Amino acid sequence: ELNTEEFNRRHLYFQDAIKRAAYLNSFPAAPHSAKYGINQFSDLSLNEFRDLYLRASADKAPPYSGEKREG
Amino acid sequence: LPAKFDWRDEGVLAPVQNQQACGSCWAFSVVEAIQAAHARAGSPLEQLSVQQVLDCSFRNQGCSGGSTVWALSWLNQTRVKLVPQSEYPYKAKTGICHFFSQSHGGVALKDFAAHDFSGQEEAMMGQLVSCGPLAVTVDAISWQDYLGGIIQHHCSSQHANHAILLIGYDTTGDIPYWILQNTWGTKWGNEGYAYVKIGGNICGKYDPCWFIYM
Repeated sequence: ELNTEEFNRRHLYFQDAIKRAAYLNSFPAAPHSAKYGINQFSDLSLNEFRDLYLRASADKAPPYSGEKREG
Repeated sequence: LPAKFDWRDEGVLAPVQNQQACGSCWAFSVVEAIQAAHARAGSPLEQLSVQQVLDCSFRNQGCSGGSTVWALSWLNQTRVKLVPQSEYPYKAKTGICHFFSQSHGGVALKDFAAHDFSGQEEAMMGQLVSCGPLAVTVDAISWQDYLGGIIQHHCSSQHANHAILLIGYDTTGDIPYWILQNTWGTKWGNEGYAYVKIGGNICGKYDPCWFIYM
């Protein structure tokens, strides 16, 4: 149902995902190491993925001291 | 500490959820941690409303993003009761906050604590075992292409951008790893879960980390 322009854009993102996976899989891998490849996010650009799914703020917190809290 | 531990074995976790095209990870992470704490306190496991947190936690931006610590602070200060998911279902879009009377049933947060566990993996394991699943933030930029296995590279410890639930660890194999429950459905990763190597603060997994008391 995509128009040609949208289809071509998604196709490019998909090709980018294949290149990214090849790069990520190229590192020396120990047994049970992570594998990267095609999944449900492969037709999203990096920016689209970030904008849609990586929306948590990084907050500051005090270092864990091991002390028990009262109350 | 046990060599391995997994809260999935204890019946306090709901199945893997799917946040869909909505930046609601922060709300899922908080609600799932509260569900687990509530179940650990002896109540039947009940799925609570993520949509309620998404719509009503006013310092956050709904599907446009938010902070787990702000959501927890809001729950702590207002004593709002989280109602069951069935009464306030998830819609994957920000909506108008629905109010419920104080007499309406639900689960209220009693207290919470936020900590940075950088370089204190054993302490974090201890908190995980004794306190329950932990809401944590990670750098998940490389998770777009993740298919499964133990993540050992490709994420920084400096740019946390995704909230998830830390539910266990396993140190019995060659590569010790954390077990994380994500909210991208069961087709992603290891049937919805990610494994991250223990050591070196990979993905900034304990920088910072929140755990929840009920």
